[in-house]
Amino acid sequence: GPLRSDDDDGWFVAEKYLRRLYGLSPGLRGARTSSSEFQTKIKEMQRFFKLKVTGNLDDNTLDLMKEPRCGVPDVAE
Amino acid sequence: YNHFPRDLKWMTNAITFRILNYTPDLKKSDVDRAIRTALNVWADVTPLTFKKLYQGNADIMISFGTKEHGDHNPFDGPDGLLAHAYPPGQGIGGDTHFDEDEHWTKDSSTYNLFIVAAHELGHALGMSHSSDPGALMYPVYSYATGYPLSVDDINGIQALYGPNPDSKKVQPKPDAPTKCDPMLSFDAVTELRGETIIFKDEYYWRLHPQMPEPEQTLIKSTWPSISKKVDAAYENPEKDLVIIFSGIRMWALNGYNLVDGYPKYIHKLGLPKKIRKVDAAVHIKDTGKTLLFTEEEYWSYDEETGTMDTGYPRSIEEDFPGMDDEVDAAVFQHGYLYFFHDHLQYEYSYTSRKVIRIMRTNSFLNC
Repeated sequence: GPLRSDDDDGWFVAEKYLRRLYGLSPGLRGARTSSSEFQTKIKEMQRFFKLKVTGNLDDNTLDLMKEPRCGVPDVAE
Repeated sequence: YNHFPRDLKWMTNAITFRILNYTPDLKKSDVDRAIRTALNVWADVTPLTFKKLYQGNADIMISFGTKEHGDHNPFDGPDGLLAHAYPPGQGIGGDTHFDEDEHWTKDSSTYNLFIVAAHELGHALGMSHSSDPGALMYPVYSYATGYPLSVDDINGIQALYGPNPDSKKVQPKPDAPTKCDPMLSFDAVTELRGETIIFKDEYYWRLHPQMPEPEQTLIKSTWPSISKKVDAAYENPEKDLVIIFSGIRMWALNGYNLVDGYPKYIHKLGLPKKIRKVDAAVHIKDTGKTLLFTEEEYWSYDEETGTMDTGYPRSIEEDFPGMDDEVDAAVFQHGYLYFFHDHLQYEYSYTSRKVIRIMRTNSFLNC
């Protein structure tokens, strides 16, 4: 298959992160731009970390996702 | 701080724990010490006690594992997720798992087991993640020495279990300064290879031209060996060095790395012994001079000759008309000198020798 570009890699990291820690539902979704659940989860994460709440996967948000962290789900049980 | 939904907590103050296996990265005794010390961090501020079991079922079962390790909550290999723990409850409740794919240490290299354990055991006692970057329960790892709990952590755990009846004295980790506080002042500001670093109390903000929001970090997390508070800092781009002042000592950074041979005494620059601290420092690239501000005066240091210019100190008020008589921090950007004093910043034109604008200090942080 084709190699992932850096941009794709960022989305891969973000998707894994949001699924794991923000309950992003798994499964196939439509085009990224219309992915409102993805944006909602990014906004939730940006709000918690006091980043600029844009719902977009900017470098700042992605950098924080790549930081080492605790894996306890933010929502219990 | 946050708790888990329904404020999950242990119904007894006498909690048991058991270490099921050990990481090969550390001596067994070091792991035992890290866990015990991490538990004591919480015991010191609550009525909780922790008894170690060697067999059978304990409230908090501690283990090291990789990838899928038995709880359908797999780890992800090196870096990324470091550990997780379950809130108080029967069965898996309270259990604390560390990712064996990490390299565990007892110092600041890679991941310090004590710090991660103190965070995870906070979960095991009912603490959820905090959004305060200065709190132990903030979900991103950062290394720091000293007592790990912030006031936020202490308030959170005491809301569940109450204070320690013996009321042991603890010195909480300082609160992180709030960037948009209208009364915010700076300790020091410097450029660092195109970024701007702002020091305030025991933290610093990092401003990157491509980052919309400043990033806040404990000074000790990045540079464990420098003083916890910084008085002044400046960048000499020709030498690719940032000099950091704290009291009578100064350190040099090349990028984010400390340069060998430091700390040195500030008097090596030619300052008289009676000067015990530098309030602010700024390097003027066009002249090759570094201005050092001390109380109501300033000195001029020639970077090329490594000597203090004659005719100094001079009065700040006289040479920088429109400025206050004292300076907390200074930085040279876009052809202007920016001075900070208390909650005000002064944009000063070095060529026309006048103050162009006066703004709040926090506007430098996009507030």
